[in-house]
This record gives sequence, structure tokens and C-alpha cells, in this order.
Amino acid sequence: REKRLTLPPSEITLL
Amino acid sequence: PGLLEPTSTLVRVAKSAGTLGIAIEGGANTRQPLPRIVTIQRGGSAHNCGQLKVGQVILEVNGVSMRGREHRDAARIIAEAFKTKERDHVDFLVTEFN
Repeated sequence: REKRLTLPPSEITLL
Repeated sequence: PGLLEPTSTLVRVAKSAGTLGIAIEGGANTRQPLPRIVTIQRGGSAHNCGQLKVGQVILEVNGVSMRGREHRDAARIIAEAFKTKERDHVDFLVTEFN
């Protein structure tokens, strides 16, 4: 039920 | 160091190669709310600098805060900081803590 568990993973960008 | 981040470190990366050579993940509204370095490519400017490390979280780029910025916005700011000819370096404020 933690909010952070509902957040999506991020994409990764190569710079 | 940033006033609110006593464990932060300012790293100046000289534009010593044609690429910056880091991969980042994270940004506002993701599980990783600030951009985090996930890869450092050999031969890139960041690798040549020797002070950036995988796992560090980027707090600021050239004094611009990464807080509240979505992934693409953070990536764009870093890319533009590397591309601009106004400076021969990019300043990163980083922290080991997430």
C-alpha cells in the first residue's frame, strides 16, 4: 500500500 | 555543496570527449524521483573525469535543480548542458544518498 510501489519505473536515457 | 544536502559533492566534468557518456534513470513521478546514474561509458567525458560514479543521484546540473523534473526534462537539461558552447565543462551536484 506504499505510494512509491504504485509509481512506474523510469525509462533510461543515454547521454 | 548544496545547503540542504550536506552529503552532496560538486563534480566538474570537462568536455574531454565527444559524448558525456552516462545513462540516467528516474525523474519526477517515477520510483526514482531524482535522476540517478546507471551507467558510465568508457571513453566518455564523465569516465575521463573519474569523479562520477554509478549510483549517484544528480541534484543539480550547472546550478539547475533536478527536483520535480520528469525524466525527459532532466535528460534534456543534461544534454543541453553538454552541447552548449558557452562552457567547456558541466557541473554536477551529486549525492550518494537516494
